[in-house]
Parts: sequence; structure tokens; C-alpha cells
Amino acid sequence: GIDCGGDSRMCCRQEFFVDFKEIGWEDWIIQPEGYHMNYCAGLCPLHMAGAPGIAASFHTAVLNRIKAASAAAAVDSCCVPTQRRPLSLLYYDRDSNIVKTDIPDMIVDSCGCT
Amino acid sequence: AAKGAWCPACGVAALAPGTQRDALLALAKQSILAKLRLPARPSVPQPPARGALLTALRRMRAPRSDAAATPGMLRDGPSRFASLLTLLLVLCPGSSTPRSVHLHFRFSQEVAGSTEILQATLYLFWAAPGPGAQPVTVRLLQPDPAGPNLTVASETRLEVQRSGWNTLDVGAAVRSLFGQEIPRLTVELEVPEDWGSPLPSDHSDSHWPFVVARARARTPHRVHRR
Repeated sequence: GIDCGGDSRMCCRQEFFVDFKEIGWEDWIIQPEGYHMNYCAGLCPLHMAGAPGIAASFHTAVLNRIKAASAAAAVDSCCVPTQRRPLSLLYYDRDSNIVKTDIPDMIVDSCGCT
Repeated sequence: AAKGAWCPACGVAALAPGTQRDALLALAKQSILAKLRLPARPSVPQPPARGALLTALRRMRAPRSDAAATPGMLRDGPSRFASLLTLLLVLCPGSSTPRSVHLHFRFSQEVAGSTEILQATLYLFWAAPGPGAQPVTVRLLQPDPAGPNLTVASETRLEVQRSGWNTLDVGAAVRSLFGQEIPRLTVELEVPEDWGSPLPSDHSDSHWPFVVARARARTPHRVHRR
């Protein structure tokens, strides 16, 4: 996957960090100090459909040529997360009990085109 | 996002930078609260005394010696369950007499309503005043369906040889609580006459009782088709 930067308009991962102190949540969330709410943004032209994910090979090159040529079979290709990991939180609930939980699929590690 | 509707990333991209950041911060709050099944962020907590908290966290991590212990109760290995919660319940002291005291441990509605308890352990510290075995009684109380009083759900007699921590499995008692309106575990401690109160006198003392529970998010029944 690619990280967004500069003037790239292609599908990439846009990093975004939420500091719990900035939103006033540091009093009830003990750990961590913030949340990496990265997201996917950018264009997915037809010939990039399915990339990254398909091994870069002769077959990929041929497949891309066919897709680019058959514009008529234009199909929407979307920039979506392809790798995600859990967010571990240690926080106080409303009874001041301490809860530790792992929320699956909360942090986007890489993006790609469907 | 549904066909034709803005997906969060696309919608945000069209906003001015300042507005964009506010929109993403709002999205982050909404996402975390939704995943934790909280209607809103909890109000400002009253955290336990620092000493008590550090001791509790240390006890949670230490492998337990008693038979009911499971090795590394809180080891953070890969979780076999979709979403595993570990809860550290702080004590709300209740009524007391010279020889006994009621301890209350309250579960929040969100946790009680959306999880199933895998395991729950009560940690008690005994400061034995002198040599020799001292008889101590621990009663788990439950609301009496027929009235406002409490009835004894289970009673455990211990022989305290020396000062130190003891653990007691309260998993069954906690599971039976989760169906009730106010999920609160009540424990009665009774000690010999000459011991005085079973609880430390100073609230900042690091030997306050606590409960550690492990729960699993109750996920809707999933059928996997091949």
C-alpha cells in the first residue's frame, strides 16, 4: 500500500492522529494517548483495480492491459482498507471500574483498490 | 458507503482543512463510543487511590498460586474471542459492624448488557494480627427475590495463617447478576472478634479488595457457510 503524500491523487493511506487530550478524553481513557484514525483516499482508475494485492507479474501486466482496453466494462473500483489492526484501550467506565479491551479492525495499516 | 452516498473519507476530502479536521475528530469520537457500546463518554471518574491501583494491576499480572488460578490470567496472548474485555472493579464500601463489612462491586449497564463473563476473581488482603490460624468467613450475597433483603448465595471459610493476598472465584455469582437490573456483587467479610475491621482504615492504603473479571463481547450468532 502507499501512504498519501505530496500531490499523489492515487489510492493511498491518509494518516490522521486523534490526540485524546485535544478532544478532552484523557480523563477517562487511561491508555493509549491517542487514536490513529488513518483512512483511505484517492482515485482508483480501472487499470489499478485489485492493486496492490495481485502479485506483480506477467499475468498482472496482461490483466491490466485488458482492463484498461475494455473501458466499456467500466466498473467502479474503490480505495478501501486492505490491512487493519485492533485498537487496545484501557479506560474508566461510568462506575470508575477499569476496563481493558481490544477493538478489532480499528487502525488502517494499508489501502488498495477493490 | 452505500451506492451514491458519501463515504466518510470522500465526504471529508471535500471540506475545508479546518472543517475537515473537526469532522474527522467527531468521526473518531463516534467510532470509539459505538465500538465500546457507550451512548456517551463516561462522566469524570473517581479513580481509586494510586497505591491501590498499582497493587491491583501487579496482582492481576502475577501468576496466581491457588488451585482456581489459570496461568497468566491476564496474559495478552492472541485472543480467541472476537472482543475480550478485562475489568478491574473498584470497591464501594457498604455497611459494617466491628467484625464484619459489606463490600459492593458494581458493573456498568453497558458491560452487563453486552458481555458474558468468562471468569471473575475477588482479591482479598488479610492482615492477621497475630500467630496461629485465624478463621475468616466470606459470604457472597444476592438480592432476595421476595423482598429488599439479601440472601447468602455461597459461604467460604478460610484459615488465615499469615498476612497476605487471597483470591476467591466469584465467576458464578457474577454471571447470575448479569440478568438483574442493578448488576452489583455484594460480599460480606467476617473476621474474629479481636481483629477489628477487615478493611484497611486508610482509603489510600494499597490493600483494598478488588475484583478482576474477564468477559467476552456477546456477538450475534454467526453462521459460516462454506
